[in-house]
Amino acid sequence: TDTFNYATYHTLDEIYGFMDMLVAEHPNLVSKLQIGKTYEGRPIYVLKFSTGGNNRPAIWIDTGIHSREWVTQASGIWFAKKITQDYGQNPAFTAILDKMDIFLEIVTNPDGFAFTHSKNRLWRKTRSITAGSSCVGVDPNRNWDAGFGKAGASSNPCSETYHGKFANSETEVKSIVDFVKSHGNIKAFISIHSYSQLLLYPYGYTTDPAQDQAELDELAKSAVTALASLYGTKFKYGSIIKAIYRASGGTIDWTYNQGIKYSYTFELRDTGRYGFLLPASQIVPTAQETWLALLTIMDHTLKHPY
Amino acid sequence: KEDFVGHQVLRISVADEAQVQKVTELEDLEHLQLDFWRGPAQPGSPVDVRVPFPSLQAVKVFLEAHGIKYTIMIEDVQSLLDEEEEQMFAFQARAAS
Repeated sequence: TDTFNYATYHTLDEIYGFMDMLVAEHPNLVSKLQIGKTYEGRPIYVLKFSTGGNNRPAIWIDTGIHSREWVTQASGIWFAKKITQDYGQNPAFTAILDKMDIFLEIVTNPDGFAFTHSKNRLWRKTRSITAGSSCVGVDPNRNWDAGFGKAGASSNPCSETYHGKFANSETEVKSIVDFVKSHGNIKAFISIHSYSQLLLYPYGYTTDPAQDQAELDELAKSAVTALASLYGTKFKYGSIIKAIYRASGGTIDWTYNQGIKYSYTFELRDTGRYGFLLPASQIVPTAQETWLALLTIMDHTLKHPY
Repeated sequence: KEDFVGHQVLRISVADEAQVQKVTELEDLEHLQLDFWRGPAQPGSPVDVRVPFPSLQAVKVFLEAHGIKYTIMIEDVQSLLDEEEEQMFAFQARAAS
């Protein structure tokens, strides 16, 4: 994986091949779990980074839940390599991985991602068929059991924000739900999207403030400050409903309601030049700056056990 | 493979609640086939929407008729996709050799 090109976009097969190479290079640090299968039958893989112990407190990071946001999957690949490079080298990061596990799901919507390469580069949703409709797919970030079906999602199967027939109808979502519930010791959950340069915390389906709002806000401020320190990329931060708009059935609203306090969504570069068609030349700088924010959140999670 | 020649991404600036409402109405007109990259939110928060070529004229007339300001964020979506694809293939060709 030293000669893998992190500065270009890759196909699903290339990414899955990268995962296998990384596991083969670091068998005592990295393992590949299959947490389910997609609607079209593709395996859903999660990389586990662990230095021992059993069911340690863990941090979850996912990228690519909206398949067209290619800079997020590309950043996920870079994060995976960074973890193997920094463990044992960077003291702050080594302290984290000595005590906690990291789960990284790089391609969270494999069917949608394959479709962006084969048929429609701008595809965002899953590829499930909705009975009675000619339109395909559900927005996997409106399908979670948190305010599901409320204002902030569409009941129209042709809409980009269609919430699906019922919560967790999408196997890509249900697989994560089952994994989180069975693991039971995840302490931070970070779901990465693009674009708009935002760091968001719950809630999206209600204006009620999260119970830990003050701490989440403070930590978000530290994280975006760390991010900006590299290239000056300015992120705004706040609750989903305040920073952007009402969105129901969202990932981190569900994880927060599961008791995972440090639940965040990133909206990576840019602010409106390319949108999610970010040129490949910006992949590595985007991943590098985001990593500084992730480190801030992971460090805080390590130092504030609950 | 879906083709996006002539599709533009407009960045719409909504000045007040009434304008947010107007843009939200657009979202419901399915025949326009609009793809909101950033949905209508609150006044001052930009709305980015990909407009297929056949709907461009109608959408621009609608916005101008309601005094809603917009700029063109992406002139032609397909040309960006072509650049992206060239970059990927150039890498793959080098990797193959």
